[in-house]
Amino acid sequence: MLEARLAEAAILKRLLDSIKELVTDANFECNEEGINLQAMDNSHVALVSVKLSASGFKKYRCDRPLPLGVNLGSFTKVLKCAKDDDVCIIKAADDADILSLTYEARNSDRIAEYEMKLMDIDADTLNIPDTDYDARVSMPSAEFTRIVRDLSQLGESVRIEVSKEGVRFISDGEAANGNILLRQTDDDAPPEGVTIEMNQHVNLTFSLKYLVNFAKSSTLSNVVQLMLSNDVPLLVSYDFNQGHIRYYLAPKIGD
Amino acid sequence: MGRQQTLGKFFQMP
Repeated sequence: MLEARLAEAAILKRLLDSIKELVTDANFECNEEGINLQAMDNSHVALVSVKLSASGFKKYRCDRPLPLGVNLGSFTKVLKCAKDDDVCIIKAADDADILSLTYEARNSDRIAEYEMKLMDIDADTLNIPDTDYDARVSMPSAEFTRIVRDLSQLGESVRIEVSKEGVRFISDGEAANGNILLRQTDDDAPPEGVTIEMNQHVNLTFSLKYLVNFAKSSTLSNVVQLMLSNDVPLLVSYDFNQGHIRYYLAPKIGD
Repeated sequence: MGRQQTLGKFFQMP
């Protein structure tokens, strides 16, 4: 069985908001170390990977590995019924087809109980190879959100270039183009500043609609890390106290 | 602008 008590429902609400438009159904894989989710979007272009550590919960118990197959739309609806600062308890019995959620109000005696149907999901888990990335960029997550939103007004794709100069985001639209250069900030470290580590010049093109989607995770962390190597998927990573959310995005190649 | 790759090319199915 699983019994997990989260100090604030907000984390789960934000996580669901970050993945619900990318993925319809997914397995939350629970084991004694915590809860993991890995899922690809329908077109197999993007993959999201979530980790919630057992230590990030106020109380956590999972006797044996338990996959909780969830429709993310339904889960989002049930979580909307929780206030951000409610204590959130999730429970599932072994082989059960129901996930139960309890929301305990912080400042009153209100206790709300919900149940959600679980489903069997046949999902392929991909082996993601360990990669030594050629470039690693750390920046305020709000800045990344602004860049991808701004450029998505102009075109469908963004070219990301990391060089000695800094990191440049370039969009060539049909009617307009734009580029944004971020230099490493010498006097400011993350979360406010930008740090760039580079072993090799990197130049990759990605679809902006996915990046705009990933940027929703800025509610979970003030900092985002971009890891890039030529001709491999981009890794966009947000770390927070209880775990992380990571996105992988396959690049676009020449015309 | 460019052809979209899929992840299957880069990541292995177990």
